[in-house]
Amino acid sequence: LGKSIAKDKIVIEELERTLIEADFGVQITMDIIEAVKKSPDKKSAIEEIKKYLINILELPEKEERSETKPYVVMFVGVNGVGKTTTIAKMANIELKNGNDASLVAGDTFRAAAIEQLTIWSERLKIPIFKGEYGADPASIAYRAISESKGENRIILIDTAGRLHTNKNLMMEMEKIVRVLKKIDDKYPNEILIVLDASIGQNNIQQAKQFMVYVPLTGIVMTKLDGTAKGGSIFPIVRDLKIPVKYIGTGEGIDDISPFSSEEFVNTLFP
Amino acid sequence: NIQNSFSKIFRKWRSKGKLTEEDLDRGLLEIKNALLEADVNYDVVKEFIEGVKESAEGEEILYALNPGQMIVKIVFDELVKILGKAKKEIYFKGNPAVIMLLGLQGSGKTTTAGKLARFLTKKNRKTMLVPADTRRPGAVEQLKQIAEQAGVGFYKPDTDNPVEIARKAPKVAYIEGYDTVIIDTQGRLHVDDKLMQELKKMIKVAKPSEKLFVADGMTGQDAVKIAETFNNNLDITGVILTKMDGDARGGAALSIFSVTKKPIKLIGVGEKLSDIEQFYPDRIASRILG
Ligand SMILES: Nc1nc2c(ncn2[C@@H]2O[C@H](COP(=O)(O)OP(=O)(O)OP(=O)(O)O)[C@@H](O)[C@H]2O)c(=O)[nH]1
Ligand SMILES: Nc1nc2c(ncn2[C@@H]2O[C@H](COP(=O)(O)OP(=O)(O)OP(=O)(O)O)[C@@H](O)[C@H]2O)c(=O)[nH]1
Ligand SMILES: [Mg+2]
Ligand SMILES: [Mg+2]
Repeated sequence: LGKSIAKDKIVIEELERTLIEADFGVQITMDIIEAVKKSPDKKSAIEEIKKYLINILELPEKEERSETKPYVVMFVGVNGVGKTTTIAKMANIELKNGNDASLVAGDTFRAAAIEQLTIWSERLKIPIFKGEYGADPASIAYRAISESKGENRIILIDTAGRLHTNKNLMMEMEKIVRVLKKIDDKYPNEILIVLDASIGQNNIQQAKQFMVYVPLTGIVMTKLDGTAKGGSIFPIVRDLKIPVKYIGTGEGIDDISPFSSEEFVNTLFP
Repeated sequence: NIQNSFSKIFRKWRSKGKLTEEDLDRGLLEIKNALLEADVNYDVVKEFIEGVKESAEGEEILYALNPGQMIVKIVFDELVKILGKAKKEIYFKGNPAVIMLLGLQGSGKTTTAGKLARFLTKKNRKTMLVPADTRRPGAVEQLKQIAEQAGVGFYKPDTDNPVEIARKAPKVAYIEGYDTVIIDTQGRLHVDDKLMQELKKMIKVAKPSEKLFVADGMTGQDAVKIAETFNNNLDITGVILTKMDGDARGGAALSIFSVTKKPIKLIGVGEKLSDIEQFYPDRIASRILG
């Protein structure tokens, strides 16, 4: 007759607190506790939880990068999450991998958005496509990609921050994708949603709603150098099956790492 | 909405005649989950539910005709009562009066600086915007463009030392006839000691009558740790919650106020400079309750 934590209210509450405080959210926390309640003690329950979480995060590996020339990566997300900074970091990774990269200033709305990305392109010494403020971002992206036809380079498209509750802005984003598909149905090769680790349950709504308008291929979670744990990623990966590609850990060009599910899960239970 | 999510439990209550202590606890559990789903911090929820339980027991809810409705009303009233203490006006002292905006990266400080400047201009104040973020690429240019849009003054920094900017700008503003200075600062983590020290130095030389913590309305459980650290280090005078035009429930409002006891002065509701409004406790309360 084994003992189990199911009867131990204190351990259950401690596990619940750890998960809730990490922004997991109520529903998945209950699912996780239910899955591990037969564990004999807290230590083994945590080991079971880690396995459960890694299982959620490990999605089947996507195939190699498609051979399109150029290769197009588009970045989307709500306001202030770190899209523009992440693009600079990812362009730098491409350069370090020996690839050519160009930036597209697709935020034609926010004050100094084009200047901000331009400064990054100057620091990285890479080309940037830009247009006028108020121009249609779809037309800027279209021009950038068609002018780069046949080039062996990565093109990173910045877009304006937008709340998923703003239908017009969601449709503007959808149009960028639709217009690029006229050049090649494979475009954009990747659509990455940038999520801020300090945001709570709304991250789930963001991912779900953005997915309705554009086929997200990956997630970048930023600001994990803060104290937030980013637990909202689990319901998102579990339900939408979008892989986490990178995590942002600061404001500098090198403050980015490829996502490791083991490292991420171990940080939740130090 | 809250009525619908609790209706299952409360409908069962109606057919019961008299509630047991256990029934009440089940109802409170539903409320606890609703608040956690709204991003209210775990400990803040615990404390809040205990307060509600005391009121509920006092109100003889166990014998009430419609206990479900009663408990929802108790929760709503309790939320409004707590958040109501959070409502206060902007405080101007000094000539010029200095307002400093501070907070985490990307929370909306620079945009809010413009909104606040425009808001105060409508109240006949003569405002100068001061760009003390000299590190983020394009930050000074961003505030400059916002100052033009808002039709307010703009301080041109002659150094990239934020403490020097904070020290000099109010003097220049005074000479140029401005009665209000809004200092925009670099986003910084509450756990970045060096940058928190920098902010302390800026406060020392600028002597702001308002140190406003600008927080993203969608912030999750970490809102408590973040706000507490800013408040303990800097003694903030108020909070501005941004991006409340989204569908985040806004539990961060309750978390931040509970832990700092500092007033929520304004709410950001969009990207335009006119998208700022007063903080209405009852509106935020019903939003948190979903
Ligand atoms: N600490 C920390 N700050 C970050 C990280 N990523 C971005 N930031 C900061 O977050 C702030 C916003 O970054 P941006 O790149 O402008 O964000 P954005 O999503 O492009 O913003 P909008 O275009 O206005 O929607 C800046 O101050 C960045 O330096 C990160 O991983 N950690
Ligand atoms: N929808 C919405 N967007 C907002 C609101 N306030 C600010 N923003 C947007 O949020 C993003 C970040 O705003 P900023 O003013 O650059 O934020 P910040 O705090 O100055 O950022 P850092 O200086 O990097 O720390 C921009 O895209 C703004 O337009 C708001 O109330 N609603
Ligand atoms: Mg941007
Ligand atoms: Mg700023």
